Amino acid sequence: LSGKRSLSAGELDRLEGLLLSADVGVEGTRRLLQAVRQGPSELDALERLKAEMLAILAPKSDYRPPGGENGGKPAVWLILGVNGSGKTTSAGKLGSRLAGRGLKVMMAAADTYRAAAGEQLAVWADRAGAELVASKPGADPAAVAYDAVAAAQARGTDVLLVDTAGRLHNKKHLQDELRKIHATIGKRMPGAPHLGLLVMDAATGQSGLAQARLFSQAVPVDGIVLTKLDGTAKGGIVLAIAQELGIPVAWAGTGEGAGDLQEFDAEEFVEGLLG
Amino acid sequence: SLTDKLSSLFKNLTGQGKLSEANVREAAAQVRLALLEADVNLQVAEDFVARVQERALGAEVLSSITPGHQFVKIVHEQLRETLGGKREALRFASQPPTVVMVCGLQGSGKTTTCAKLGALLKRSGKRVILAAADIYRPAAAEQLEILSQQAGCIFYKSDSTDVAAICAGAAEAGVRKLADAVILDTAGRLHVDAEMMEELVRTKAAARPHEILLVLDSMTGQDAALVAAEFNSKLGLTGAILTKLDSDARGGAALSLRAVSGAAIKYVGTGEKLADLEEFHPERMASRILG
Ligand SMILES: Nc1nc2c(ncn2[C@@H]2O[C@H](COP(=O)(O)OP(=O)(O)OP(=O)(O)O)[C@@H](O)[C@H]2O)c(=O)[nH]1
Ligand SMILES: Nc1nc2c(ncn2[C@@H]2O[C@H](COP(=O)(O)OP(=O)(O)OP(=O)(O)O)[C@@H](O)[C@H]2O)c(=O)[nH]1
Ligand SMILES: [Mg+2]
Ligand SMILES: [Mg+2]
Repeated sequence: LSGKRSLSAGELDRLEGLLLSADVGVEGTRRLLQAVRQGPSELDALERLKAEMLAILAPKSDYRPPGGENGGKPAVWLILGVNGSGKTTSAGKLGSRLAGRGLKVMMAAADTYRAAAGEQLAVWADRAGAELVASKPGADPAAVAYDAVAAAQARGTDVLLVDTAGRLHNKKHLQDELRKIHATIGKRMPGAPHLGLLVMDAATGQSGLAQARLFSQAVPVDGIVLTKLDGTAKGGIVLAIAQELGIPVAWAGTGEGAGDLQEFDAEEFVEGLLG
Repeated sequence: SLTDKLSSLFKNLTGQGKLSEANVREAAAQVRLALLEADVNLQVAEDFVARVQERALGAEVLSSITPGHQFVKIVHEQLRETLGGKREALRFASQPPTVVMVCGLQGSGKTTTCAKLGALLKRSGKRVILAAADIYRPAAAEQLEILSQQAGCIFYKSDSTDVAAICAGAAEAGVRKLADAVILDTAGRLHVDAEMMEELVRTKAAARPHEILLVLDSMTGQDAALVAAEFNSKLGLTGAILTKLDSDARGGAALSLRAVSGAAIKYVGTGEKLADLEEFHPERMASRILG
């Protein structure tokens, strides 16, 4: 395809197939093909496509600064997403990364529902050399989050990572619980949480868009942690999410170890998607 | 919905008496779009639509006085048939225990599903062992032990670092303890991780499961076809369980899975509680996919 100014019908079909197979979606694919057909004529078709995808993925606004208001400590990051997407593991990876930079990290096990969730996060806290705040199963997750913020403030923690239970975006009572966790954190520390990270499996289909819509209606979502990119799924759904909601991908999960986390690189992502 | 789109498509045509091939092709294109929006794998969707088109171009639709109705009927029928004409339940071994190996991608819901399956069998009076075969994931055994207790099953684990040996041990424990079923909860793994897939092949050889079930997240998109094909080609799946159907995902992964591997979906996960495991109903899934 590279080097061609205009594509034949057959080539457009193949390009459509490539995009659809990458979970870009019917509507997203239609838009991209239109951009390829109508794009700046000095670029070849492939360059037009890449330029359009990069434009879609570019963050629309700056992240909210990860520090507290007036640079206060701790920076509180809320980790949310559907069941099994990789939240606890990603919280662990982030913890190791931040600790590796010399920051004092604390983790809050605000998933009080899942069997052995606290034990799972404890292993990650240990790996990162981070402190852990947990409670008994069945405890109020908002209370755990509140106590963790208080503990982090008292101990001069730089970053507090709050891991929450997996929840489906279409379950109102669980979205309400997430809102309550968010609000309760804010009660203890105005302006917190400073960052909301939606953890999403790269193999997610069109449901990913609904996830981003509904989660961002419940709490502010500043970025996506796109996990399991070491699989064969391309994660094309993040294009629709960026297009419709302006939510950028912040991190890419590429494995199950503490080091398997990278800052999201849009160029690399687009290259990988286009094969 | 698709039915609305198709009926409006055909409504504008009824004045012309019978359908032309072009009309059928247009309707088939609508079906393809609906399937893609439902996360059906592209190749699977195109094969499906090609077959629908073939049938529709046959005598049935072209000479029908209600071509729209007939076309929709063909689509529904073919989808139901592909998803599994008749219900397939768990196949019990002639001699207990029935060994069930549960596998799939990371986070798909295997551990929870193993416990749900154990609870289901327990409710029907069976004696079940749940075996912790995931030796990698932090607190995996702890998670299964808690769920096993809640499900009223016998928990089995071993300190061995040889997963195949652990599973063989669990199967032997099943014989000793007169269990009806031994369910092996394996670690999540990528279908493209050669070493981990090889571990499953060795585990199959050592534990000789009667059922090998792929647990697949119903929110999975295009990748479901490749995942199902790979797990099937390495292990020979005897069935599958589709999880998180309580989401709003249309669940096209079910069609992809069935089309590429032939594995019948035996159960569906419909929630986080142990009771949230139901029988798979092909006609309900068909309606869900078609939206
Ligand atoms: N291959 C791969 N596996 C991952 C990645 N991120 C997480 N996982 C795995 O995905 C599975 C689920 O991870 P968790 O961290 O427990 O997911 P979760 O979102 O916290 O799950 P719930 O709390 O139950 O909703 C685990 O087996 C992880 O090791 C990744 O980037 N690549
Ligand atoms: N809503 C919903 N959640 C489910 C369903 N099945 C499993 N889950 C949840 O999905 C998450 C992951 O479940 P696990 O059983 O840990 O998944 P797994 O496949 O064993 O994960 P790994 O061992 O890390 O690969 C948990 O939060 C479960 O409660 C379901 O049918 N519906
Ligand atoms: Mg978790
Ligand atoms: Mg598991």
